Amino acid sequence: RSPLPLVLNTWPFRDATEAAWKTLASGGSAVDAVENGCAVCEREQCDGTVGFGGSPDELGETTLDAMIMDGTTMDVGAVGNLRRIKNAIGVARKVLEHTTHTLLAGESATMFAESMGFTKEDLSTNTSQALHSDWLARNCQPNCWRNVIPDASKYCGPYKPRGILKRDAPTYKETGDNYGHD
Amino acid sequence: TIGMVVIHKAGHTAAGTSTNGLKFKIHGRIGDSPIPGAGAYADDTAGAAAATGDGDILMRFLPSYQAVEYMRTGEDPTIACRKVISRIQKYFPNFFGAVICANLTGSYGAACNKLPTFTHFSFMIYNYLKNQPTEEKVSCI
Repeated sequence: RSPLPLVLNTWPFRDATEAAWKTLASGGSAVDAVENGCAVCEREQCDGTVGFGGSPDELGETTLDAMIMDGTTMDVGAVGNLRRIKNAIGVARKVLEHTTHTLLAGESATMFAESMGFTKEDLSTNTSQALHSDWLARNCQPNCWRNVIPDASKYCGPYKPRGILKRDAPTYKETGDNYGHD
Repeated sequence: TIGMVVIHKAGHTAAGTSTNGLKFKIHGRIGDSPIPGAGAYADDTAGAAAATGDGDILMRFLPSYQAVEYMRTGEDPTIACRKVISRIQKYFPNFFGAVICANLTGSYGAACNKLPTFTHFSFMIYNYLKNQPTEEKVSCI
């Protein structure tokens, strides 16, 4: 009863752990297990911080970040700010397998994903749209701006650099998971 | 965010992340999750680690890489994870973050930065000793 293999993941996302374990049990590699495990949360959204329909940006759009690393070859595939593609870690796996790069970002990453056979679709949901409209109704608080006009701690943008750059404390005073995180 | 590490029987390691990032981020913002060494890291000669939390801060300290390097020197996974959190605490005492670590023998650990609203961190573990997916918690430091 060896302690290996081992599957370990952040937060109590049980289905993801189970999927990774089943992948190993059915002969898959460690990389396959990580991909399948993380993909479960992209489908099920887990606690809302993974996958479509969560964490809208200032424009109300949900975009995805993901990476996968093979500790044997030290190969890495990653996507940042991936738009309109649900299976981000699947695209990251394609970056690892089919390019010599490490990280693709934004609309270009979406074009790469389409060329690899992934389907483009809207990642917004009623939930993410409601989150966004509530945020707009709260004068866009909290937000991630500082040293700008109008005062980002009181008003929405668009913002311009403040003429005399005065050091601003970050807009959100209290940190913690109620303000969202990675 | 989900961060996952796998240590396989033959000593093969892998790590990965997936997230939709920070709420209400500026359009185009990318967090720590897709950055190798920040969001996750794996090396068959040392171990694997993954992180979650305030990506704008975490990204600057490469917590996953640093944890793996601590384990390379023989540090226990829990200690490696705690040391990484402590390094960041010095600069950003109120950052929101947690790390999971696993070494090549299948030992594992986790650590998190204590905040009024975040005192414990839950993670999942599955190996033959558990024979089912098991939630574990650590107290933040």
